[in-house]
Amino acid sequence: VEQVFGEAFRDTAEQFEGVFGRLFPGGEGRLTLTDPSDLLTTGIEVEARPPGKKVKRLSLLSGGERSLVAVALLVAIFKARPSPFYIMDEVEAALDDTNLGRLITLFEELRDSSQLIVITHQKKTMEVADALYGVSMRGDGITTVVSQRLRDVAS
Amino acid sequence: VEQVFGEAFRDTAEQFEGVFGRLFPGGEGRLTLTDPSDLLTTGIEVEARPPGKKVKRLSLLSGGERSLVAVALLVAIFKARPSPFYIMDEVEAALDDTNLGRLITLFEELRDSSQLIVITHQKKTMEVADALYGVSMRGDGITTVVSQRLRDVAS
Amino acid sequence: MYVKSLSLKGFKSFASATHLSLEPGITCIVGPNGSGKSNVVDALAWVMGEQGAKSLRGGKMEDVIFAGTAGRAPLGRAEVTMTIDNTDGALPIDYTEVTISRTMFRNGGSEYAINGTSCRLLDVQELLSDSGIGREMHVVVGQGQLDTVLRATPEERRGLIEEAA
Amino acid sequence: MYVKSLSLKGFKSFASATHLSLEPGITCIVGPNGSGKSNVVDALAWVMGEQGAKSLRGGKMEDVIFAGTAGRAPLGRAEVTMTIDNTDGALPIDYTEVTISRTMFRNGGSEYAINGTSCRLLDVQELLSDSGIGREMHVVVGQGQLDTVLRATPEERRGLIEEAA
Ligand SMILES: Nc1ncnc2c1ncn2[C@@H]1O[C@H](COP(=O)(O)OP(=O)(O)OP(=O)(O)O)[C@@H](O)[C@H]1O
Ligand SMILES: Nc1ncnc2c1ncn2[C@@H]1O[C@H](COP(=O)(O)OP(=O)(O)OP(=O)(O)O)[C@@H](O)[C@H]1O
Ligand SMILES: [Mg+2]
Ligand SMILES: [Mg+2]
Repeated sequence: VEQVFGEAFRDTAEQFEGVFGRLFPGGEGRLTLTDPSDLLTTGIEVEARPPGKKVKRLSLLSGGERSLVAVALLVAIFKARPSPFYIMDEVEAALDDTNLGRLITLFEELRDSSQLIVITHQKKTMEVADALYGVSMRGDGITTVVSQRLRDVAS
Repeated sequence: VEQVFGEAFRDTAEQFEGVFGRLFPGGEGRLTLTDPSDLLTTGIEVEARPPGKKVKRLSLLSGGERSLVAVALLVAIFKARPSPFYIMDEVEAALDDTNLGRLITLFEELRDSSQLIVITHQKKTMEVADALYGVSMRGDGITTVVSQRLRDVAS
Repeated sequence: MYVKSLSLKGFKSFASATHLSLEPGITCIVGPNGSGKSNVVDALAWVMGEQGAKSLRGGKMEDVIFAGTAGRAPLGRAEVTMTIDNTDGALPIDYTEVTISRTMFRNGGSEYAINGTSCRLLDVQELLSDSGIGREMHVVVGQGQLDTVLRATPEERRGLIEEAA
Repeated sequence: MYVKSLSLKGFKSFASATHLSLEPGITCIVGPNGSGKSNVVDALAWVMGEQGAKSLRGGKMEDVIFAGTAGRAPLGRAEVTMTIDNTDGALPIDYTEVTISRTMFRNGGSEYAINGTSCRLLDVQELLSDSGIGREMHVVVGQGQLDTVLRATPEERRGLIEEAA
């Protein structure tokens, strides 16, 4: 158990530095163990320094910055220990256009090895979809699925 | 104290039904007292039924619906007991285009009697601003205010 | 391995039988507020064995059954079926296509099935965890749940990594 | 009554003295993630007397002072001044223009002033509460705070109405 976790943590921490650097170009992120001497019970701390900034306290980060740090951690786990599919429900809510673009680049990387089911309101995200489902409620409280458009149909 | 609260609650509850009906056309919302016999300690319950739906449990509402119900409550308080200004930081994050339009209509009503300072990423919201400030950080971690555009300048 | 299709009947706002066929790659689900997108996410989590009423936004597990509307009576059961393409053998079971079903009755009973054969919740959870989908559902990032990852305690974050490993 | 202008110096990411002049009606503040928009909101709440480090997203009150960056040393104090147009007399004080200032020093001291005259935090809070801006700051809806209104207990919601009344 200790060894399994130790290796998973090392791989995740390595991925985190890479992913963080892609979401925060010029910034620096790191995962650390609260108690490296005790791999059975140690917790994990997140350090995040956006580019040009010195402040490291997570609570002082902006709403969008916090979203990106959380995404960096999750995507680092996804890359270190892949699962066959992931489901993401409106994770872009706090992101501005530039950061949304960086998130989408990560989605496209994950797509190479995993299926992504993404709930979104954002046009930019829809544009990279291989398939698109529209849900609708015609005023009667019952959901109907109104359309399915596949990428090769549209292009 | 009891009387002040009692009147404030009555006015707020009345406003809530109106505002709710404007955010959820065809739906029904109500504020109730948990203990009407004890005005000193009673709490306040929120009932919300979107149009066409029967479900009343707040936790089952969607992200956008929850935002709208919260906005309805706050705006009801703002209309029942006005303050000179209000500050709102990205309250539209979960709203789709249609609901954002309804929210903006409420902002325009509040503007008649109060000053609104609104942080936003949404173009539609910016379009109703009387004044627009842009903030920026030029990669050095220090905020600069980059522009001020007044409505009469643009038109 | 990927999710080939999802069928919902009587699950939350999906009163009528609804069939979604999914693709490898990125599938986007879009629509107005309150139309049922997050309910699809709940259905996926639920059929994979989610047991927390709160994670499904309800007060009790029964809240996933269609509760009726002004124009339609409540239903007596909710049923979700997930069909998985298992050509790569990621699921340790000798089928290229695997269906996982879950049914819940308003009187409180629950049924599970793998490829049409009745089984226990534990069987579904064990089958999935061997392929990388653990019980904590780290693969499902729910609406508004992103900040939770940062507000979590160091021990809770450890749990995320342990589950994925 | 409306806020005519806001001056910030050494407050969070506003290292350099910054002056924002505001209008009646709707003022929108826009900009990229992390650029300082919510810091403006924090400045408004802070100068009006907000005492909770957590409400200002810090661990301690000192966190509102500019902490320095790669290219600039930390500052020793944060200062915010809010100028209010009081032509309608909503503030019970005999001036058509009222300035409220708050300064915090890194060594821990704090100063408040109304129209340049030193005063206590309590004086600022009392002056504002008479015009409809209570101590709970129900007039400030912070980022991500909307859902809190719904998750609040019935008693907490009562508090919202009591404060506005
Ligand atoms: N058991 C149930 N029976 C009937 N309707 C239900 C049931 N449970 C939830 N609903 C309805 O489903 C709707 C919520 O749908 P959902 O959360 O999927 O919306 P959404 O498309 O994700 O919206 P948003 O964009 O706002 O997040 C609510 O209006 C709720 O009333
Ligand atoms: N005391 C301080 N000294 C220096 N910088 C600080 C201080 N406190 C906060 N900051 C910085 O201010 C930034 C946050 O700004 P703010 O929350 O205003 O962003 P925002 O424009 O609201 O972004 P978003 O659109 O993502 O919500 C953070 O990057 C943080 O590092
Ligand atoms: Mg949703
Ligand atoms: Mg912000």
